[in-house]
Amino acid sequence: ASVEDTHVLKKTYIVHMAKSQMPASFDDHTHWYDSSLKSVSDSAQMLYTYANVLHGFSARLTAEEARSIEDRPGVLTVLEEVKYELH
Amino acid sequence: TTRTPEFLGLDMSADLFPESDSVSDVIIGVLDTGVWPESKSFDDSGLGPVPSSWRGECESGTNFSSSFCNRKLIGARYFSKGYEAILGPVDETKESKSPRDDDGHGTHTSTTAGGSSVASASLFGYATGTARGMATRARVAVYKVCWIGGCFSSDILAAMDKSIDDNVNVLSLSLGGGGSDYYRDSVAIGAFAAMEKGILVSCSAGNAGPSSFSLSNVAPWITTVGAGTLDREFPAYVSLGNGMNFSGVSLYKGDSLPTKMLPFVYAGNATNSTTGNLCMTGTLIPEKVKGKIVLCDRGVNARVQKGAVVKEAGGAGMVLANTAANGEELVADAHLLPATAVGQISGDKIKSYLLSDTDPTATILFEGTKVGIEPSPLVAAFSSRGPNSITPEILKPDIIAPGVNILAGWSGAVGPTGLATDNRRVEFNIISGTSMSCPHVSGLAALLKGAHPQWSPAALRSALMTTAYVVYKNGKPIQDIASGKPSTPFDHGAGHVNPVSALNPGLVYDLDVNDYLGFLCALNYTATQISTLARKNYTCDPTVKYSLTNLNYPSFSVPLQSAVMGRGGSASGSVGSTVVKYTRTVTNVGAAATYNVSVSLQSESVKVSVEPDSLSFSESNEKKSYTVTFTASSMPSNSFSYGRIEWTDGKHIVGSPIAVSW
Repeated sequence: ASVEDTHVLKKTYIVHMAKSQMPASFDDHTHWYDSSLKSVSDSAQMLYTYANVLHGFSARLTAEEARSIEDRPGVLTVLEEVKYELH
Repeated sequence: TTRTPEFLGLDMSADLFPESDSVSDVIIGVLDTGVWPESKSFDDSGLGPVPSSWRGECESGTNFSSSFCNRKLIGARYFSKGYEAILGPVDETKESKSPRDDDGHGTHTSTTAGGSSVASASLFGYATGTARGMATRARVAVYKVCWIGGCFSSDILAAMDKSIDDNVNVLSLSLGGGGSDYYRDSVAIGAFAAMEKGILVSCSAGNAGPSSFSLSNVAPWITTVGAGTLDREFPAYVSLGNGMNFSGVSLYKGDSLPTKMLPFVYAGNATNSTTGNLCMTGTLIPEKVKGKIVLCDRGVNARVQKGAVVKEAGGAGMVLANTAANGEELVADAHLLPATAVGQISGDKIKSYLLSDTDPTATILFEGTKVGIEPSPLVAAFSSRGPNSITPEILKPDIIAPGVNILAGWSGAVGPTGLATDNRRVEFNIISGTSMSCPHVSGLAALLKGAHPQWSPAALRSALMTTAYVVYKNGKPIQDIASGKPSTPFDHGAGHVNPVSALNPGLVYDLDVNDYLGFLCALNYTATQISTLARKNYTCDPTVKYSLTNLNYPSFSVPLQSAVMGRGGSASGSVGSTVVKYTRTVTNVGAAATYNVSVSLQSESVKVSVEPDSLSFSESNEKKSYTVTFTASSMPSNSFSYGRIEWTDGKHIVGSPIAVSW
């Protein structure tokens, strides 16, 4: 089941990108984010792009896709979604 | 809120604060469950146009129109993509896909921080008074990130991202999520960017007290707020058939109990369930509780839920008894049936009567609202405690503020207990938590920001911390409800907030983004980890000896174990002793003055010296540095000593707490 989960179950990940490493072929960082995402998943949808708190985006990915995108150029780190609680 | 303005001295010092002008330019962003815009606390009478700096919006959605915003509530947004990606589409029959607050928590926190004044506010007549936020003329922008299923980091980050675009000045987050490293913690990541933009980020410390190492939101660029009590209680006495009386608290309003004594039963003896003593749903046997007062033990399920369970089973009333987990802390609730909460000591005695008397009887006497309770404040038992498990060299929490039995605005979509079966609707509710103390500090920070618009978030926090108090007017130290003993800096941080003094702190400990980047270097973060927080390449200089302990923080945490291991500080020592040096720089924000230092520390095992012991300032914004040397002899692990460093020029007292850990 865990092998299957790796390939099928999607979770939300926050993908931090090094904006300074954006290839010159892109004139807009959101296109670069989108391209990075599409390179690991045709079906993955971006939830948000972030401009101030981080450079990057959040998306639903399988664990395998998350590992793959970590290896893409310009990707700093990929963090799994965390649930916070009211105090 | 009612009472807290008086408790904090805001009512006596209206002339000190620039309420009419610059505070109205300050915008408080609140990330929470949304807002109930119809609350009278969002009346915008007397407020001028929305600040020209504002870039935000009032978003429409379910039960919410952009026209609901005004000159007080200037922005309202919602962020649900992360939530919906995990839990499916928002069920709009249960919660509004809009900034609308269907929970109450967000309306409570936002009105606490920046609500307008509302006369004759109360909850069923309890806590009556004029309710107001801490910064009545500040503007409020709400960012709904918490839903029935929780608050997800992708949404929180999106809201913080947008709030920075919108140009808020203060961010208030009464939420938390575990204790991961700063580069993994979305709130810490978002707060770093906010800090860089000059936004003060105030967060709740958490309700996991009184356990040690239980804090949330401990990044040094966050202001971490614990909770204390007010001088107000809502007494409701339990009177037993044997003539004994026990004090408790309650916010019950409704049909009274009969004037005669009623049969009294312990829930643990009216159930077939092993957890029946907790009054869990469906565990009480109706025949055994009908018409009786039922004693339930606190814990596991919600306090108000226990009352609903007793009521459902036909009980006439409830006594809710604390166990060791909560000790003597009494939290009042607006129960659905006549009920009161008692501390563990009283609870144990009542149970003893219940179990020994063949025909136990009781009644509950509701006494309304009492103010002037002393001593107050007390550190709330639930308030999360240090040491800081991520960076023990940074003392957290930073400060405490009122967080117990706080009255503030509430949602019209839900009753005061939050239970689905509670059909009552109230304009104000009384609830407790560090969620409630955090927006007090957020609002007070907005007041300070209005008075000192040029101050950095660190300077604002420093002013709040160094002027906080740790003793009552009679000179005795602030007490901790959990222990019944004096609280320590791990419980109260720098102490209880004192906004009137914070307005004119004399000296501040300032910090900018480069100081925090140096702090990350001292943590030995990798370049990637630093980039995750700083959003840029930053290379730690290999020739610089970065120090955790030299971060210019307004408090001193001295974890000797870390120092001996050489964790980013300057430690040395001889046989049997450890010497640690901390350097600080203070900025004069007052007139020319000479400050002299005094140190108090209740331990023979640590010697503290300060060099120089006098600092003279000839002009405003002048900076001076000093070094504190801690010389500690050997002590068993998990020994602690606490103290205080104070600089004074005769007019100002600039205090910093010390916590030494072996």
